[in-house]
Amino acid sequence: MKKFVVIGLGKFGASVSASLFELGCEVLAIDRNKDKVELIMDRVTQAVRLDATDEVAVKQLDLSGFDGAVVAMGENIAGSIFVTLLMKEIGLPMIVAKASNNLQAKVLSKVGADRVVFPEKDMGTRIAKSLVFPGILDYLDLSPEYMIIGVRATKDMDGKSLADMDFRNRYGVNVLLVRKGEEINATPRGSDIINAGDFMIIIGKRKQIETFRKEME
Amino acid sequence: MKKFVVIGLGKFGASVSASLFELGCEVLAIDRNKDKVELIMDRVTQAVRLDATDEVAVKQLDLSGFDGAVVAMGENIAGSIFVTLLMKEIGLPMIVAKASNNLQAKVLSKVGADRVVFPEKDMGTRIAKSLVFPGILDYLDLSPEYMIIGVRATKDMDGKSLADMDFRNRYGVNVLLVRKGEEINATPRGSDIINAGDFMIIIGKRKQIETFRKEME
Ligand SMILES: Nc1ncnc2c1ncn2[C@@H]1O[C@H](COP(=O)(O)OP(=O)(O)OP(=O)(O)O)[C@@H](O)[C@H]1O
Ligand SMILES: Nc1ncnc2c1ncn2[C@@H]1O[C@H](COP(=O)(O)OP(=O)(O)OP(=O)(O)O)[C@@H](O)[C@H]1O
Repeated sequence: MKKFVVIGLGKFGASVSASLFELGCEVLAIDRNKDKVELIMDRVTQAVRLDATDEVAVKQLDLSGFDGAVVAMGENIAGSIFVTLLMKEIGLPMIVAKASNNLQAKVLSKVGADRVVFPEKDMGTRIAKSLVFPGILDYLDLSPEYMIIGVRATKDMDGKSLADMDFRNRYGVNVLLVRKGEEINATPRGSDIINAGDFMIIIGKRKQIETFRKEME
Repeated sequence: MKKFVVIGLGKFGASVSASLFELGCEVLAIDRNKDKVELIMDRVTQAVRLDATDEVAVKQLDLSGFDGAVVAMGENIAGSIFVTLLMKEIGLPMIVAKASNNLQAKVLSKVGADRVVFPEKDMGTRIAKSLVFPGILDYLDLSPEYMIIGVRATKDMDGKSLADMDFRNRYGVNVLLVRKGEEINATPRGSDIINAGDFMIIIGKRKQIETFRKEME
């Protein structure tokens, strides 16, 4: 069972804490604000009110057996840098830190963060893409060149077979999977018939996916 | 070319604005804080300093031709509810609103938000999963029952063929794709040899993916 410490219980820190706990981990949640500590205490192993920049108090917690730390102290930029450094000194093997801006992100990496995250910025990009490409339900960036997208079959596709639509030759993209309602077909064949509303997972180079998507509108 | 208005230029709103603009859309970015407006003005079509709860001023902007609105006013909970309602009255066809908590989310939906987002909460869940399942590089939730994951082949797998490893019978999961460096194979066969570090896209029911993943550790 993995053990994690989460410092800073804003929206992001609280979510990481509760999610880790739900996934079966031991979670020590820390915040200097008593209300934040009380809000999370039923959803983690242990919640402690503490100023994480108080080095003596933090070292008394004995975090040496922990698998990782998440530093989510939001607007307390100097504090998050200092606490990240402290987690590195204590020897935490994995440190994730939330950053508010690029400059802070660089410093966090320098002082020991293994991974720096920008929740609002990343979600902003995802939302923008979903607004511009409404047919795309989700996507996986496979590499700088390839991506996988999930799309719903349109009315024009209703009743046609994959061979009829010939995506491979028309757009250079491959259909990896088709889901009809709850039924999943992970080995789609040319003879398979597509109906409007079916969910398809498609892979291709970005430009190809882009062309495919434009034609779908 | 699509047109969007983004109200509230915190980290999330600024990211949505800049991303939409980079994707080729016309973007009107609004904030009551002059500094926020100046920070974004080179990265959007037009940036306006305005209190979005000033109904008269907002209606003078003539947003009727726009494709959607993103309401990202962060901690101004009452304001974000009011502005969402205003966008609905004006007739914006797609309204995305950022919420800080579930109660606010319910109200936002009631007053017209087509989609309510929780950037920090969603990212918190993603980060938690990446900490607990470090082998899983990314994932797509296909349905309540199925998921697709991206994983790196481990040293034990080095030099074995997909038939040797027989994931389908051992775990009930299918390998959809194998990427070796830049080369992508979207139609993997039993005879294909896997090397440590190869990237594989695997689909299966959640329990099956979970079992597979545990064995990989
Ligand atoms: N020195 C500290 N010790 C412990 N907790 C701290 C310290 N400094 C800040 N925090 C806590 O970090 C939490 C997150 O900070 P804040 O609310 O500024 O961030 P935020 O950017 O709004 O966060 P989020 O985006 O996660 O909601 C707060 O609950 C705050 O009390
Ligand atoms: N009535 C209003 N009219 C225009 N802008 C507003 C109004 N109320 C708040 N805003 C703007 O919304 C922006 C986002 O708000 P705030 O910084 O409270 O949110 P946040 O939760 O920290 O945002 P984020 O998570 O996106 O960084 C601020 O720049 C603020 O000036």
